Amino acid sequence: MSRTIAIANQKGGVGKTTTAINLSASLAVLGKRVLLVDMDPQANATSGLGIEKERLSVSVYDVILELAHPEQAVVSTSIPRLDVLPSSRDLVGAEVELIGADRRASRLRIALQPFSRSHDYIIIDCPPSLNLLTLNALTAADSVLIPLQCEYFAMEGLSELVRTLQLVKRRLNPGLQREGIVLTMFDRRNRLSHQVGAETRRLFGNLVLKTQIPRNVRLSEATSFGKPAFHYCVRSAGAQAYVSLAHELLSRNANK
Amino acid sequence: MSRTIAIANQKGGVGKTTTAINLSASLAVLGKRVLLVDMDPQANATSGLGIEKERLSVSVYDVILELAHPEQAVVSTSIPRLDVLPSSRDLVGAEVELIGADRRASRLRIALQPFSRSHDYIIIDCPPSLNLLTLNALTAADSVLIPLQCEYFAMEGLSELVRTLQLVKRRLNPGLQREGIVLTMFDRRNRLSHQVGAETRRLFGNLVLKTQIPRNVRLSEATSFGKPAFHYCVRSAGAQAYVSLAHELLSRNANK
Ligand SMILES: Nc1ncnc2c1ncn2[C@@H]1O[C@H](COP(=O)(O)OP(=O)(O)OP(=O)(O)O)[C@@H](O)[C@H]1O
Ligand SMILES: Nc1ncnc2c1ncn2[C@@H]1O[C@H](COP(=O)(O)OP(=O)(O)OP(=O)(O)O)[C@@H](O)[C@H]1O
Ligand SMILES: [Mg+2]
Ligand SMILES: [Mg+2]
Repeated sequence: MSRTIAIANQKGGVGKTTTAINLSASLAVLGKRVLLVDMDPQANATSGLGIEKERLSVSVYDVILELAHPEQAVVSTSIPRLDVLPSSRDLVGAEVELIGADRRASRLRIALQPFSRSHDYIIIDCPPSLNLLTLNALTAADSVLIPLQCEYFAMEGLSELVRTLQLVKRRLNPGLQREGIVLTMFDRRNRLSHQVGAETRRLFGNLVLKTQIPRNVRLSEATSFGKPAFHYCVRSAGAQAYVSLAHELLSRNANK
Repeated sequence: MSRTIAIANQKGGVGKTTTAINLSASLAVLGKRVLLVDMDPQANATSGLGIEKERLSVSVYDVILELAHPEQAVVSTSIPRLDVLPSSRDLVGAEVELIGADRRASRLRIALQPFSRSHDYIIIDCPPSLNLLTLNALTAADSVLIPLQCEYFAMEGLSELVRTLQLVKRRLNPGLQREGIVLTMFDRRNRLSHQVGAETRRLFGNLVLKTQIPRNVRLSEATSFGKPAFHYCVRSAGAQAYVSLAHELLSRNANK
């Protein structure tokens, strides 16, 4: 049985895509078969793994509009055991096109069913908003992982996100659990990072994962080369942090 | 006559709100009367100036739904000559509620007309997406200022944004000009910052403003105290960079 994790936070630029790419790659390195689903019209997870979105004939847009079978859209990457269900620009129109359509919030859940036997983990990257695309991801997911940048504005948005998760759990996906909160771009030299970290642990306790992702330029450099950090600079603090995040999630799930 | 500038970029976390707050405050310090309009349901520009969004009875949501007069929603701040048209959580519903409504993309332009005599500058903060709220901002604006984080993903989204601006100019707002591109979170020690900066100047030439905003922790610290950087730590590199950005825009507009 596979586990589907949505990476969500409506605050922009907090490290959702960086987490989706590097967690997926780390789980694959640790032997898991992983499908990364890009539900953001910006298609950063798609291009961050070196896939040229202009050359794709089918994307997740065609899948949720039921214009193509999910298997037709999946592409493999140069990383063993890591596949991608890529995004494209068309996705920006999906929300308006699905108005009034039936099962509009569970299109992705239905589309991902064929992969529950072929993949151990399905990781979904979300756009920076609580729109229909994110609702589709939260309805398809077993759990949600929240990247939290150690900054003031990021903290502010958390209560809004928690409210939305409660709504989704009550109305669309009763099985939705919280995978946890992962602190990102943590800068040991910066007082604000420590303050936000401490405050988040005070408010959310055990929900805050032990692994913190440090601010590390190799993580953004790797993206510009279309590779996860592990495959760009394995000894970097960023690559190592995501491997330990993968280990932590595997051991948390093993106990369930 | 006032000038309306929209601060837009669908990429998340690139410094839109930080630019909106600090440019507005710097223009006010330089003697201009400024109205900052918060079109993001996250309401970061509202809380970043110390306004408690839960205590507001009227927000920009009521104004664009024509439930309240614009003057009723405006609040003054502790900074002379700086007023805010605040956001609230309700704004997240505006897009769906305005489906099928008439003049849905020009609600904000009509609402801001009363302020063209009372304010010299109107600065509009946009959410991280090219949705109806951003379209309202681009339709109300005389020009658009694009904050560009010196990172790979931020460059990727630029062509999409430029395409949208051309569409808005052709169909909704023929007078829309480009105020320019401002490089944000520029880190002199980081090769990627220099590469993205050089590439952007190569592609967009004179459109890239001379003032670069450095990565500076005082900018995010100031936000957690509900103040612009100028009023939190005037000698900081962040505060000084936004004052010089205000100077640069004033001199560019003076020659027009
Ligand atoms: N730990 C880190 N250290 C340094 N840079 C990082 C780190 N994590 C992410 N970044 C960089 O910060 C920027 C924002 O990250 P990313 O794009 O992953 O965020 P996001 O939440 O997916 O953004 P959006 O809201 O636009 O989808 C990117 O340029 C990325 O390369
Ligand atoms: N020059 C800078 N130096 C250091 N930190 C910065 C700088 N500019 C912005 N920040 C911080 O980076 C984070 C993102 O900035 P900000 O929220 O202004 O971006 P945004 O584009 O408005 O995000 P969103 O897409 O969510 O609206 C904030 O926590 C902010 O305090
Ligand atoms: Mg992203
Ligand atoms: Mg913002």
